[in-house]
Amino acid sequence: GPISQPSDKDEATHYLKSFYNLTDLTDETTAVRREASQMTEKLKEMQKFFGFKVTGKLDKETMEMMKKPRCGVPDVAA
Amino acid sequence: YSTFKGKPKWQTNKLTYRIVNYTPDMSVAEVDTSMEKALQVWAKVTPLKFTRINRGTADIMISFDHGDAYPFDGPEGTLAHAFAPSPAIGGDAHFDDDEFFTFRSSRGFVLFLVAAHEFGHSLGLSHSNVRGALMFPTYSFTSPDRFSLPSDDIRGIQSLYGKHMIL
Repeated sequence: GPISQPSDKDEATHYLKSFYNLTDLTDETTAVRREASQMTEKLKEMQKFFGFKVTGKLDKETMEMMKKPRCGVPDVAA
Repeated sequence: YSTFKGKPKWQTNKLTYRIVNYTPDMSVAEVDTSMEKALQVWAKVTPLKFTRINRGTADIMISFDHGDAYPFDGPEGTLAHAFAPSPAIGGDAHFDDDEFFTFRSSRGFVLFLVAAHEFGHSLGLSHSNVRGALMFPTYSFTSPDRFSLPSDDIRGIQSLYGKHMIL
């Protein structure tokens, strides 16, 4: 099931910013909603790349992949 | 396999590389051998030839320092990064000096494996989603003595540079 610990979410956000072009949102009125939506889309993108079940949720399998040592080049073309 | 957007590649088959500095984890000879062997992974299946230089600017500048706008993150996490073919920083490969690199031991990250992956980027390959491919983004230990370049990576690099011609 989804993992909700703040540290995992922070780690996932950092990972998606580094490798899936997740961007900071500055418009505070809608930022929270748009960030959640963008996070879901980026998680889906990552899950699709790694051949996982595409849920858009930060599940155990996705989190484990984020913790693995890896190359610093983004998986999506910048 | 996949290539970078715009499919950048070197316009010559004769490329130079330079090792700018070293990791304290391994001897100089071990680093030199690891880098040479990692480049030969790609040279064996393409017409590419690599020549080492010890001063000046090489096509592929190799360092144990991020040396750009993308800092590393301490031990584990990101191990290294490299730039797609282009002038200046293009082709350069940077290794995180906070990692513990090894010559062949699994008690650390085998420099040959990390370097061979990064040089794939230096030559124009992006990440592959094929598990087991050298260009898969996560590190996986394989004994360097038993390593052979997976077919996905061979197809990828030959899509850019063609096959190795035996005369």
